[in-house]
Amino acid sequence: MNIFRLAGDMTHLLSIIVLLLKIQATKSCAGVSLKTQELYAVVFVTRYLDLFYSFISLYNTVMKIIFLLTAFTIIWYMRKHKVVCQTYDKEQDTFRVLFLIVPCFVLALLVNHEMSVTEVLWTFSIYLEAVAILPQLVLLQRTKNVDNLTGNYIFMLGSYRALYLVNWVYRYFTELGYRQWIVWVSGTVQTCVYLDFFYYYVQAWRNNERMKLPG
Amino acid sequence: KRSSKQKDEL
Repeated sequence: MNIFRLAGDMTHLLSIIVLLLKIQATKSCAGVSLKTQELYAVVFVTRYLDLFYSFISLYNTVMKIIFLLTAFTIIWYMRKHKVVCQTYDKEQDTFRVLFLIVPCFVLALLVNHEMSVTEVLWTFSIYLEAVAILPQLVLLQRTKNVDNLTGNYIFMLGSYRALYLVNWVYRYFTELGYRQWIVWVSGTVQTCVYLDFFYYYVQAWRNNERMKLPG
Repeated sequence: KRSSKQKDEL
C-alpha cells in the first residue's frame, strides 16, 4: 500500500459518504443519476466476487463491504425512500445504460487476463467503471443544476481514479514486474471522461461562484 | 493470469 493508493481509496470513500449525507440531510436526490449509482453497484458486485474465496487483508475486505453496502443504500434511498424517491428526476435520467453494459461485457470477453468467469466479470467491472459516470454527467448537462454537494461528489469520484493513476506509476517504478495494462488503460480513459467536468469545477471554484455548465 | 499482488487493489 502506498500513500497515493490510500489517498485514492479515502477520496473514493469520502465521495460516497458526501453523496449519502446529501441524500440523508436534504432528503433529496435531485440532480443525482440513479443509473450511475446502479452501474456502480454492478461494478462493485462483479469486481468483489473474490470476497467469498480469497482474503487479501482486513483493509481490503472491510473497504469492499463498505462500498457494496453504501452503493445499495444509496439505491434503496433513491428507489424506496418515500420522500427521497419523489425528488428523483426519472424523466431526465434516461441514459441507455445497455449501450455501456453490452460493449463493456463483449470487450471483457475479448480482452482479459484469463478466460474464467470471475476474471471476465472482474475485467467487465474495470471497463464498466470507466464509463459509469456518463449518465450522471449527461443528467448534469440536462438539468443544469449542479448543487454543491453533487458537484463535490463527482469531483472526488473523478479524483480517486486520478490518484490511482499516480499509484500505478509509483508501483510500476518501485515493484519489479508490476504490470496492469487493462486497469491502466481503463483508469486513464475513466479519468479523461472527467476532464471536462474538472475544468468547469475548478473554474467555478477559482471564481468563487456556483458551478454552471455550458449551454 | 493476474498475480496475487495484482489483485490487491480495490
